[in-house]
Amino acid sequence: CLRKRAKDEL
Amino acid sequence: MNVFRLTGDLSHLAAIIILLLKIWKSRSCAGISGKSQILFAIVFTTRYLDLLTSFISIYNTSMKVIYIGCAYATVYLIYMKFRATYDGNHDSFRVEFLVVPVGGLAVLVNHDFSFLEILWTFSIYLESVAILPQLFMISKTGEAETITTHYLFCLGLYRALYLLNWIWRFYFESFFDMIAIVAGVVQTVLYCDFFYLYITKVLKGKKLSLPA
Repeated sequence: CLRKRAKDEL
Repeated sequence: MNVFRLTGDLSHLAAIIILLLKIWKSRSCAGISGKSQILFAIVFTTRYLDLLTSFISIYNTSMKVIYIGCAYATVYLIYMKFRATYDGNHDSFRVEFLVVPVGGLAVLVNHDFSFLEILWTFSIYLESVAILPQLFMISKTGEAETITTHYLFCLGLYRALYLLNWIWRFYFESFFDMIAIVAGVVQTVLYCDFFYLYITKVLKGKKLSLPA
């Protein structure tokens, strides 16, 4: 499944 | 934040600064693809719109602002200040062949069908191929200045380090983002041929030139 994106990454 | 994330970000920052300094010190953007730099400016702009909607950390915000600022400064130097030195004839990659399919893919394959999320996805996909005009230019002219190869190496290394970061996060945080991982693998693979040339030629003190 697709996990939601990491908002802390650049 | 783990060591791969941090070194990845710093490698990315180093690449951007190396390119800016190279152009500024030599007063020339010869050998640099303006098209790739425009694509990177679009990548940062579409990815970091969340600067306006959410705050993560001082580190996060300042890096985003620096990346965006440097990307536009680079485009300005190439197309305005030192445009006389811009080698447009060799920068002939058709970017619409990248932007249009990538835009379509971002609309079709994303985590969430919302405006910001689609733009973020677009930026991830576009970044994975944004270096192609630059690599195409080098293959056309058959050579690259050594400082340009240092730029490319840092830029390629950054995404490779992010791959290690994602492996780390998968094991220790049970976190993974399939979109970023697949695009990151594609992006890193595109640099493999260059990495080989960098290690076998540039690191041994030779100029990077391709056989005719």
